[in-house]
Amino acid sequence: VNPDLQRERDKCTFNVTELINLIDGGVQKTEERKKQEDMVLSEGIHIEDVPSEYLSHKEKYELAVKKACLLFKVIRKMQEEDNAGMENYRAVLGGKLGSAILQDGSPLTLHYVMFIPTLMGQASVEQQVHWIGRAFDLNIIGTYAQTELGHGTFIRGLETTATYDPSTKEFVLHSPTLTAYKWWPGGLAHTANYCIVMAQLYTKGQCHGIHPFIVQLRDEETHMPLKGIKIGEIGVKLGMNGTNNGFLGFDHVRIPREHMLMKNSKVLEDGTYVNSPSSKLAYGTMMFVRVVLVTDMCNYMAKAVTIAMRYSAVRRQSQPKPNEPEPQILDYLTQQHKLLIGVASVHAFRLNADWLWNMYNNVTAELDAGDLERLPELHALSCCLKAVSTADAAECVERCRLACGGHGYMLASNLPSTYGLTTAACTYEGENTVLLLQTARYLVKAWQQAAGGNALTPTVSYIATVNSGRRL
Amino acid sequence: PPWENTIEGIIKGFQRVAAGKIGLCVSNIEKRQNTGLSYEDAWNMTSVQLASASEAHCRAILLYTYYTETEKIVNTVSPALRQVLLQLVDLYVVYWALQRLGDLLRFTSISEKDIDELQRWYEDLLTKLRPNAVGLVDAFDIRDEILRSALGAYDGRVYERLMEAALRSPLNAEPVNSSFHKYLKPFMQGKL
Repeated sequence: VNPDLQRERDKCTFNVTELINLIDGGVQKTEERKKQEDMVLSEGIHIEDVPSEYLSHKEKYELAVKKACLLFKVIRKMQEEDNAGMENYRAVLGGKLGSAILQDGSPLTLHYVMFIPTLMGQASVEQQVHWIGRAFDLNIIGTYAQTELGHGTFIRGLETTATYDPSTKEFVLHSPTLTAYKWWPGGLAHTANYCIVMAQLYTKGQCHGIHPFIVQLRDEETHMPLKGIKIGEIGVKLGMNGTNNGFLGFDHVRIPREHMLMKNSKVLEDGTYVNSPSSKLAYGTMMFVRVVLVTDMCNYMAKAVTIAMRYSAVRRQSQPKPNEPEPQILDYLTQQHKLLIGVASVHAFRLNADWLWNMYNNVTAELDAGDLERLPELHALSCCLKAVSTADAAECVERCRLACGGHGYMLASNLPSTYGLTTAACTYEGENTVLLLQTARYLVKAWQQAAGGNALTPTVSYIATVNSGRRL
Repeated sequence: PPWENTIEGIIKGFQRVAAGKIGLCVSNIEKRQNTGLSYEDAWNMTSVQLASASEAHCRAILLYTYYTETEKIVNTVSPALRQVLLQLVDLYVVYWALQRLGDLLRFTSISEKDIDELQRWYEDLLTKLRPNAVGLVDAFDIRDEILRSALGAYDGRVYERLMEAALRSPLNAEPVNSSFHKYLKPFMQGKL
């Protein structure tokens, strides 16, 4: 070990293991995490003959698919051993482990993070029985297509149509324009054979807004795109080049009526539309992802600040006092200013992410019981926390890169690809300014409620209690 | 209300900023509507302020939750760790107060003297946390295979690892690249 780094460790005033356990949530959780890491890393999937940075775009994708499959094999082994449910999927694929093995993103991420959760949240019990087992076993690979070339966060503007035909009991999916093509979904291009598609539902000549449909894209044997499916990859991006983002168009594609996810709204055989208790229920998947994203951002920030802090303990620079050695750059206050706030931010966002996750679980339990009261509050919170956590994380990673000078610019530092992953999150699942404005709608309503003397929900209750204004 | 240069006081200050900004947005939308603008146009004209109000609300939530959730756990840990965790909360809250001085000056009764104290408090916190800087990141417990960084490996062999990474460049597989014979040499000899 580098002597400067060892000296730093020797002078630490607290027990590092105690903090590790606290962050993990207890000694047992730390042991479980380490066991998971040992199990995954012992497979050697992360070891590359040729550094993936030097591969072509096509080769990067092929390697990402290979690694994703091998990783899935490990998870299956874990499931057989301890039957831990979704936990292993989240820990291995969504956490630090997944991004270590698939540095530039995984083509299967959306299968676990959006396809399966949407089935769980939006499909009827019968539909869940039919689809979820196959999805968990990876007999089918799914993704989630909502954004279109012409429309993003404003989902009421989506153009893809699903028109019910009662004579055949089928929906006809169609992309009426180029701007109606689905655009961005990870895994859509060449990986998934099924997809949940958000489309404007038409029945009996009337539009009922966007609804989720499960659509088969490719033949399960040959993987060839099915008739009327126009599909491909969107091309190279700033980062996440292993995620296989795709485009998708429909030319009057017919799917059975049962392929509309019908937990909330339904279309009966004769075409009668049965409304959901709240139009907001269809946005459940986006809310789930925004909540999970806050935890992801903690992981990226922790990585970046670990890299920059250790480097700053080893790197020596300049000679502020004559006849004395170059100091460690960590001794400069400006460097501490750049990095220690990163450490604090990880802890701040981790505790906020846990708090938001608990709230999400409570609110979804209330939703299942038919109580929708706190849904707008959760929506507003998940929007602004997603926006601020991703923006802060991207800024933190960039600050860490700058803290490492030119060496931070090297891909070998892993800071550029970490930046690629964090800054991507500023735009996916809703561009940050748009999300802040969604929260603002809730805040304006809350203000008006407070002005009218009405009670406010807990997270905005301060509006009614604090007085603002500058003292003269 | 008088300004309190404490963590609780700063958090309350952030809530005042958020409430003040939301209130201003509502008032500005109404004013614009009174001049004949539609609600949608008034909203659009106020949207820069609205996004800022929303961010302020989020900052207030983040600070409050970080502070209250840490307060819940600090009594369950050793005194040495407790001290560091509280220093981190202080650092985070004071950092954001200094980042948002303009807002605090506008919406609270913070004074220049208070700001001087905040700046000194912040610098003092950096100095106090400095000895634990590496321990704090070691506690994130990210294995080298996961970190995948020449600069951040646990053993600190930064320069050796950078050189190892450089040697893996495909361009280093041969001493002379074919482009020399194909382009550079003819160009240098005026034959291209």
